[in-house]
Amino acid sequence: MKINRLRLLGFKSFVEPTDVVIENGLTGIVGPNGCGKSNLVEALRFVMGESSYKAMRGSGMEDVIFSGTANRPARNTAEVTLFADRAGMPTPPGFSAGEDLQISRRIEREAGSAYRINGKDVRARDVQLLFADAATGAHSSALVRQGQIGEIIAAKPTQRRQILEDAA
Amino acid sequence: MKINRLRLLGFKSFVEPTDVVIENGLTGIVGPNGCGKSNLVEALRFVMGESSYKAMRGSGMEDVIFSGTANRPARNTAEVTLFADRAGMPTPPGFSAGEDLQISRRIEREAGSAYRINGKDVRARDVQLLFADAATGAHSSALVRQGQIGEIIAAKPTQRRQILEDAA
Amino acid sequence: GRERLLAAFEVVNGHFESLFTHLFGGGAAELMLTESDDPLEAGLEIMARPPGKKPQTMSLLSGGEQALTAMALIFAVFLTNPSPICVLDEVDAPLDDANVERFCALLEDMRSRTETRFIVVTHNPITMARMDRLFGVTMAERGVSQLVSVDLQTAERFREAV
Amino acid sequence: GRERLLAAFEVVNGHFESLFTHLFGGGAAELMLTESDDPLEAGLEIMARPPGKKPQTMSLLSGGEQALTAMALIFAVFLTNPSPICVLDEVDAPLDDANVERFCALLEDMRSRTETRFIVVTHNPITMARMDRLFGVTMAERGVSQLVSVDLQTAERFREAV
Ligand SMILES: Nc1ncnc2c1ncn2[C@@H]1O[C@H](COP(=O)(O)OP(=O)(O)OP(=O)(O)O)[C@@H](O)[C@H]1O
Ligand SMILES: Nc1ncnc2c1ncn2[C@@H]1O[C@H](COP(=O)(O)OP(=O)(O)OP(=O)(O)O)[C@@H](O)[C@H]1O
Ligand SMILES: [Mg+2]
Ligand SMILES: [Mg+2]
Repeated sequence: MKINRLRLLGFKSFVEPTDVVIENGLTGIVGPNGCGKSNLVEALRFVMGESSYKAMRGSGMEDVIFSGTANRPARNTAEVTLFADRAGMPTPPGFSAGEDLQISRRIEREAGSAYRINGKDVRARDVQLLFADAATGAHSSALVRQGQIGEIIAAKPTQRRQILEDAA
Repeated sequence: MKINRLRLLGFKSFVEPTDVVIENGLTGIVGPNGCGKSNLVEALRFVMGESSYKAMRGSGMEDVIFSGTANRPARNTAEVTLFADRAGMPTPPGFSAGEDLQISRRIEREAGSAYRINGKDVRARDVQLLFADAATGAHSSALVRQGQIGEIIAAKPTQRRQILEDAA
Repeated sequence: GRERLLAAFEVVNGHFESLFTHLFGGGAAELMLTESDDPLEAGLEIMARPPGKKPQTMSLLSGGEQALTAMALIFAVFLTNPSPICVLDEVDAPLDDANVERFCALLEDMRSRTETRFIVVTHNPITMARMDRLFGVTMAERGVSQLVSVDLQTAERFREAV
Repeated sequence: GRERLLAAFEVVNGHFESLFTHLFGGGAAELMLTESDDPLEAGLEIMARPPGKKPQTMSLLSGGEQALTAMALIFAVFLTNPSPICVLDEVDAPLDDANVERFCALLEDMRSRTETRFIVVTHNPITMARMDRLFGVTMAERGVSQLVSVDLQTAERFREAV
């Protein structure tokens, strides 16, 4: 799989449509405290089917929907879309072989999340499996949250062993 | 109280006798990762009567005794001495009024800690009370350990309330 | 016991509200004692709203915003009952440059308001430059720490090159 | 299930030992599966010895030493089964300048050995300078994030001045 682009709309502080083009090598994300860098990386885990709102620092999954500012009202929905190549990957059941994948997740207040792969409605599980087959996913050990290094050090040995699951 | 000087001998990586002169205002401590900065500040809490070896990152209080390197053998004892003025403080029971205080704590493998105030043997409790009367001590909220800011944020509200005890 | 804690809480809260607004250049925050009629069993909650943003649970704030908020709490307690010594071990680690400058300004303010002596462990060159003096800790011999005085002018050169 | 985990563990451990020694410029470390005959209930322990020092429990290592050790573990797992994308959010925060350089060299090494795309959130100017490109996140309007492209040359000027 090659992940090429992430599109955010109404996701946390990214109220305006935002496109993040992801290219080869090392891409740095910089900016002052509180400007939205961690929000941006959380959008990737969100569209990959992150099921834990705590892992997104909220007290409910709806906390990822833009909640308004002093000058703007809250939104009702948030949507994140990931654009990828399926280079070298098996075709997911129900899809014709082809190169491009467009995976989206849209959450609406009091209605939960709706997932789509290439425009077709699917379940969260289908999206999670798609990424797992590509050696990635919301719980990939290669997605290191802010402060997670400290958690690995402080973890009980049985918790820490879960990091090996990615390698197996 | 005015804290003027800290003397370390055999405390963690400070195997050689080390004097830290503490003056007014802001004193910065700098150096590479692992060189001993946090060890240095732990020596202050140690001599103030820190009773928790976990707060000193060990699995026993003897972990503060120099444990040797590739080129040097381990030591059997560690000693930290604090030199302070008693400006404006009440005289501790059993001591004559006077300006200077010399508080020391010496730990020996398999023999525990021995405390002294101005050369006289005292108990840990006497040292802890002395510093508490001076609005400080090993658990003062003004002694912020590396990573403690994260602990305050993550703390349960009942745990976090303990920080107020210093102000009461 | 209970009256003293409540009285202390009021003073700490007053300091906390103004320190937060000072550190964030705006916004508002307050402390709340919750969950119990007995304040000795109560919990300490923090409500924080950075400038221009809506009030949110602490968990949704950024790493740096949380650190600044916790720092406002620590110094609010400190001002209520200043200690002779204050030691801060790498508290500036999650802060961006602008916030490190504000943190240093806060320390200079505390220095002018109290007799307290401050020890600040840091890797940040901005913080180093604003100290009154610097001690360096080195391990010229592996595993053996040594304290050296560092001239503020040569601090740049010394800094973590060892 | 059990054989696969044990086989994976062996490969991860091999990578971990060499990554640790590489990052620390010496010393030694290894992983251990402990506490249970069933590896699916086992614990993962880390034994680490920085160069010149005696082996110690992880808790006694410094903040920066622990971060580097955890990084060696994360990349050991990564090399065993490279993912298409790797995101690191402020993992360089506790590192001194020399270790930040080593961390960046490690990332460049990973980039040359795999097809993985890396996203690195950082406040550190050394890290910024070693990226292939930079995106800036700003809040020109309070509470509203916007993405901008940052020219590596002007990165110094942009950096956290907003
Ligand atoms: N649902 C939401 N709607 C609007 N704003 C939100 C929402 N959730 C979080 N935020 C805001 O996003 C900000 C945090 O952003 P983020 O954690 O991405 O910062 P950051 O750039 O990573 O900063 P740092 O460098 O301190 O880690 C907070 O100020 C928070 O109030
Ligand atoms: N009892 C001991 N005897 C000898 N060395 C010890 C002892 N206890 C800890 N150490 C060593 O001290 C080092 C840690 O020092 P310290 O935590 O003070 O580093 P630091 O300067 O704060 O680094 P950082 O900037 O990464 O936080 C470790 O390498 C550890 O092995
Ligand atoms: Mg962040
Ligand atoms: Mg330290």
